[in-house]
Amino acid sequence: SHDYHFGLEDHEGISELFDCD
Amino acid sequence: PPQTPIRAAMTSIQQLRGDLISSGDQPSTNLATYFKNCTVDPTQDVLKRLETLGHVYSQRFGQAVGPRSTVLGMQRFNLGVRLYYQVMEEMLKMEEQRLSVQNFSKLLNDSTFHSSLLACALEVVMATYGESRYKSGGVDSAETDLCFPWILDVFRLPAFDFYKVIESFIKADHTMNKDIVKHLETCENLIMERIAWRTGSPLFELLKQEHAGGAAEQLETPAS
Repeated sequence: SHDYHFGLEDHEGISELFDCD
Repeated sequence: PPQTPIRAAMTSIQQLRGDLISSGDQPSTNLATYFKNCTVDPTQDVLKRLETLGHVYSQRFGQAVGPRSTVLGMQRFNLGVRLYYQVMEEMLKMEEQRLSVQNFSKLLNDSTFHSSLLACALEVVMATYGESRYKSGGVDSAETDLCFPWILDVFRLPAFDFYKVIESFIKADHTMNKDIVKHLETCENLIMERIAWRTGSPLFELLKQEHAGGAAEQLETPAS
């Protein structure tokens, strides 16, 4: 297991990050 | 029992190769379905891009490591492609669940998305082989020539765009060991602290757009 901090909210994902929402 | 660094690296490599054996070097049936569901089928662009980037990557790998290493570079690339397809499929499944859509035409026809995802997959492969992680031995060894952000230069990829895929990649790749996750986190921090702020970064354009959009809004009054 790792301790990476996931910062994206539930309504955020790869589609929004690449302006595809 | 604790492993020696070499044993740990060999275990990591075996695990990566084992996980990717079942992934083909072509899109799976599920992934091909996502491609076909797009308004514009991206399959041919994806395959053509991989051919071009494979050539570029193996040439640069050979230049960085040594003249007989081009073939080794191609092997690394092929592993990276398998991981790229595997993670892409998982990302799309997660997006389908989150958004209740099956047509990802805009995303899958975005070449920056594909280059970023492939670069991240290759960074994972190289980190697994110990080629891109920073070594305490200093800058003289050949391995450090492949250190992040080497891959960004090879793919001419802005750091800010590469940054966008990191978190989703970690979420989608359930088998990644904690050392590799740590390495991607290190890349992320390097981008946020330094590389994304270099001249020519797309971040500045985004900031301009945000600023222009907010200019008409009233300024908040200071809190009492």
